[in-house]
Amino acid sequence: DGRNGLKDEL
Amino acid sequence: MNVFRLSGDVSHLLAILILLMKIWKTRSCAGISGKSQILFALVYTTRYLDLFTSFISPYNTAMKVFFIASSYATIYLIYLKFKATYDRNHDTFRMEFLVLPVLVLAFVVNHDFTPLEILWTFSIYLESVAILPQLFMVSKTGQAETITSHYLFALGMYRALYIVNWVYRYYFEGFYDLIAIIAGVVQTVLYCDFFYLYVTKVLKGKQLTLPA
Repeated sequence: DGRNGLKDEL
Repeated sequence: MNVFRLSGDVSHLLAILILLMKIWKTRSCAGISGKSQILFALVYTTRYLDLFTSFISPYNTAMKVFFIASSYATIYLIYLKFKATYDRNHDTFRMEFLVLPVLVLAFVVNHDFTPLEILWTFSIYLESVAILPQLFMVSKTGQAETITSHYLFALGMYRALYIVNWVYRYYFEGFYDLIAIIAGVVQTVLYCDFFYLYVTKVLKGKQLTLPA
């Protein structure tokens, strides 16, 4: 997954 | 959650509340671009589809639901409840000029070629330019009400604060997302001219007017 752990952002 | 991220979220929340209150209290959406609001509704709808697939926190869920609901409420106020006050003659930016290129870009430059990821990428790209119809409207009429200026300032600050949050997260957590960063920088740069006018005029008690 390319989105390095920023899935918690809005 | 760091202080920059939280401030960004608060700024975003404040922007939406300022806009809703302005429309509700004055019973008018004069000077507000309905097209920018349609684009924002599209942004939140396509980005927060992960509400159905992953749970992060009550805070995260509540904010997502609020952003989606408030964007549709704003559209309702502009196009139905107070449509007589909607300044459609000045809201002439063509939405397809933004949506179509952004859609193509989302298919070409993304992290993962899956429906949810492409929609997320589309929403990030679209958010970066969604304010253009509103800025175009301000430049067309040459002015903005002070309350509209506060709305635009809070909305612009939100992504600027997110950029600081990304720098912080890169240093302290090692996380970064090039798609979000580049789009976030584009989004913030689009507000720069407005920020300048806001600081030099609105904060000094004058209405925001553009030189003829």
